[in-house]
Amino acid sequence: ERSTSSFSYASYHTLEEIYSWIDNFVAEHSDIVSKIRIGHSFENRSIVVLKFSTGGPQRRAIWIDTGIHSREWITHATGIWTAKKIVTEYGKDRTLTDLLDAMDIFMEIVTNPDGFAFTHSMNRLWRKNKSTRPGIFCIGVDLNRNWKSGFGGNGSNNNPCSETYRGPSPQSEPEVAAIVDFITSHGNIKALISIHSYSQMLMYPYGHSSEPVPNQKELNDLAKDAAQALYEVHGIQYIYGSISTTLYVASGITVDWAYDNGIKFSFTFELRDTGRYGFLLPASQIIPTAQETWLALRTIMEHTLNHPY
Amino acid sequence: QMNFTGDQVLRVLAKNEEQLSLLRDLEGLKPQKVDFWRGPARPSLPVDMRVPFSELKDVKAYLGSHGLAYSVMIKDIQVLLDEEREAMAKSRRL
Repeated sequence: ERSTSSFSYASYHTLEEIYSWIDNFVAEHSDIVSKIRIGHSFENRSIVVLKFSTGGPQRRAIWIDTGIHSREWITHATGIWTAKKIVTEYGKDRTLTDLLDAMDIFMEIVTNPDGFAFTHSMNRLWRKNKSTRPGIFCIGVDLNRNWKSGFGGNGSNNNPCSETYRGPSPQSEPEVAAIVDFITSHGNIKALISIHSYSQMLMYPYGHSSEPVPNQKELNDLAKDAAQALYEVHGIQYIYGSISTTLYVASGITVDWAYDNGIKFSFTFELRDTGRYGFLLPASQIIPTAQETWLALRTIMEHTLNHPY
Repeated sequence: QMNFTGDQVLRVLAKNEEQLSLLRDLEGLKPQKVDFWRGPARPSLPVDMRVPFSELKDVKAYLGSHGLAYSVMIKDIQVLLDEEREAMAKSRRL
């Protein structure tokens, strides 16, 4: 029973099931995967990162996170499938093999564990984390408005009852601070991909400003290639571009922080919803979504491998 | 667990910036009542919002009175949630 081969990748799972899967996954693939606890959530749950590595200290690396908005269940499910895909394809897929022979991949599958647990126990549509502060009635901070890049600007909210509440200060939330500390101390992350859902988009910085980033052309070309690779799997069309021009102005977000901290290949996905389900994408669509996302991720990872900086 | 029976997700297609502004006003008027799944961003993008059953009449009246065209994207959220829970339970049994 304690095997990832009996795990249903076509089903949604609770936090406990995912953490149990992680432990089994690491045990089964200990030659290539390890688990790192990078911190703890507001409610003291472990924040866990999977490290895919074939050896070597502080190699160039790629960061992937899913589930920062807890109700976006398709992202966690896609992250799990992707992790399995990485170990399955290593040694078979030339691109992935070359990548892992030279670089590491870090994956944080449950970026907001308190919020995710809450979506299973109390409110399926919860988006934020679960932090509380004395004298403030509403709970939770939008973890994707809490980063120190454009913090407090347009497209974030200072009302604690808002779904886009930014929190009292940059990186005030332990879930964000843990990632910042980890990535900063690692010092060699070359691509960061933050996966959200829904509405089928692939975007790059900036969110807080409509000014094009210095690498706008390269990022746009890469997004175009990745969206095309994704489209060729199941015919799902993604739009792509900078966050502020494609979707909306959003301040204090993950990928802006990453870009401003030297991670050139910073992207964020909005996975599919097919225009009908929003955050309630049926489980039957997990694998098709993950399959197509994989091709886009692979495109970005391959470019990162071949374009060192 | 919170029950979403009768709650709907409305998809609004704003024609211009003025109509988007009306939707943003709605967010301000009912910050804890209307949950924007896709916020008012630009006229080319739809706006999706979850509206509790208790607010449906008021919100639909607001949209109608301002000439904002909408469709019902999800008719009853709880139906989808029940299906989701059943699918998870079935998967566990298997």
